[in-house]
Amino acid sequence: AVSESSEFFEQDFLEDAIAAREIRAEGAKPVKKVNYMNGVRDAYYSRISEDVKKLSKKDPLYERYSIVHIGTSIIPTFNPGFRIWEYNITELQTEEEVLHSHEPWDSFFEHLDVEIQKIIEEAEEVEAFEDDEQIDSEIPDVLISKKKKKKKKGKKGKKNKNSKNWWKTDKTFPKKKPKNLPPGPAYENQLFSPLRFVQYYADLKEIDKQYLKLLKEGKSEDEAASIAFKYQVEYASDDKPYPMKTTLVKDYIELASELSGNDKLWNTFLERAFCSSGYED
Amino acid sequence: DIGGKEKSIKGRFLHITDMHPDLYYKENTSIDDTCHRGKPKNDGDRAARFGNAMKGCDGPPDLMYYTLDWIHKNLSDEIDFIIWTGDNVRHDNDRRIPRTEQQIFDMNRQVSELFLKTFKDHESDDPRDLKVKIIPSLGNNDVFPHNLFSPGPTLQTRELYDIWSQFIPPAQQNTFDRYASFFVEAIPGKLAVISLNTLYMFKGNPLVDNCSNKKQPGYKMLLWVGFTLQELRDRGMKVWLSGHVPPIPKNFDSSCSDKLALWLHEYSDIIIGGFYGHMNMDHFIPVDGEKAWDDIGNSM
Repeated sequence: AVSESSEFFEQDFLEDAIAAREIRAEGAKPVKKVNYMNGVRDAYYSRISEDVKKLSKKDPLYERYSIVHIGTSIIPTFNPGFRIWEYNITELQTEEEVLHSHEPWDSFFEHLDVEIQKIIEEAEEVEAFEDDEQIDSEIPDVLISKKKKKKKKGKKGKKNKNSKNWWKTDKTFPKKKPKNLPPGPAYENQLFSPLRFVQYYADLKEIDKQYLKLLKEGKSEDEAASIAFKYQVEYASDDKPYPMKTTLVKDYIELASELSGNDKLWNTFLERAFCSSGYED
Repeated sequence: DIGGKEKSIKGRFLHITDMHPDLYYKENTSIDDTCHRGKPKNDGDRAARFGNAMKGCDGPPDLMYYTLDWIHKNLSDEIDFIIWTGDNVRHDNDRRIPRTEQQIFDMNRQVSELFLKTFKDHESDDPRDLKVKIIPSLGNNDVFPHNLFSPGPTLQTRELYDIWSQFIPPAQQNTFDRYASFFVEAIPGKLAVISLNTLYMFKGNPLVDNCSNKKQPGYKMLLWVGFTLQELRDRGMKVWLSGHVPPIPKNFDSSCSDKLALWLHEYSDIIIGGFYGHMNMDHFIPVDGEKAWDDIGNSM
């Protein structure tokens, strides 16, 4: 059960992924990260680029996609960095407060525990029955005791995996979204829509240079550290060379498509991915 | 808020991840000796006060202290909540100082207390009040042994609840014990942030296999995700997801990444997106929900 993109990923990057995982397990210098990013470009951004024209007519808000945002770290694998997100709160300032009477969270969680336990127990019962059937099919009929045959008769029916709607009985699959629901804040600008972000970073080389200089000038270690250490804006989502109007899904899909075909933009994207550390493979 | 106090919403929040502070880090030691000991061979081998980019050492504790202090001084009045996606402990990369379970608990507790101290609401009478809500999630280095996290309840889930008790709503203690996941109403009644324990879906966790088998913790956690999302939808709330390991095929078993992609897709009216760490690189991955349905259909 390997999806196309993961198959692609596995084929091209399996060795790198295993190596990288082993290295990360130990914590070490970054290796082959440009290679990984190029893999992301090929497996995701380029594929989107191929479909984007067709999709923009059929699904103009790109509701088939959702975005996984992966943040840069504080550990100096590259430079340390973090991100401030800005989101739409206009409606909060104007909307009238409507009081809802919902079940208290306490009772929701009480019911939730019971409900999940019930599902698991039922599922285990069905699974045990399937195991029985498996054993029975391997044993000649005459050897199965009458008792077992009786037990088998009384058990719940096996779910039919060939049925078109097999997934409807498994609650780890969601029900289809009701068609009357409007697009969420990720797709259309509304309350809580992400609008912009600012990426901060600490230029460790510069900080160390400044720190050593201040020590030479006679400052104490703590004084020098307090003066030298600072974060600064690395870039914002609406900065050139690929300014995003907002940070909705459609902006990301358009950016992915642009990045796939423009090496100059891609190089800036890589520089930012590695937190302006100058990393190369 | 629930205490009847008025709080103004700023329309900003912070995502911070992977601090990996290393209490053995020593300034001016050799980078080649994991920044723990030895004389540097040359200037390029010198462990700097705040660390060196791309050299492979963990974070000096000062980098963490000064980072949180800088955020507190410059940004804490501007943000509504903090999404903090884990890995708060050094890597196991020094054979002379192997990590122990107790050290990992202690470090998680220290970092957690640092967050509480930094973002405490000094104007409140209640010592537990924070200026901003904080939503932590569990990293693969926050557990012992590294990457291994078994289905709860376990000693580790209990200890973690104790460490994060000020961040996790008390009503969720039992569910946290089972899934090490929870959610916080970042804006009460309107906006929630789910903290997912991604280790139950992580390929690197040898104690879990997939999200298809009903006995797997990833399967059970998906049930929790489903019920929670439906309840949030019923209440008219919107939600961000967060966790340590990004839910992509590189990191997750495909039965887990595909199923999660389905939930993202079918609840796209309320899910805004997700924040993750682990990879150390700033980038984004578009997850295709319709393709996930096709993949699952084909595989069945």
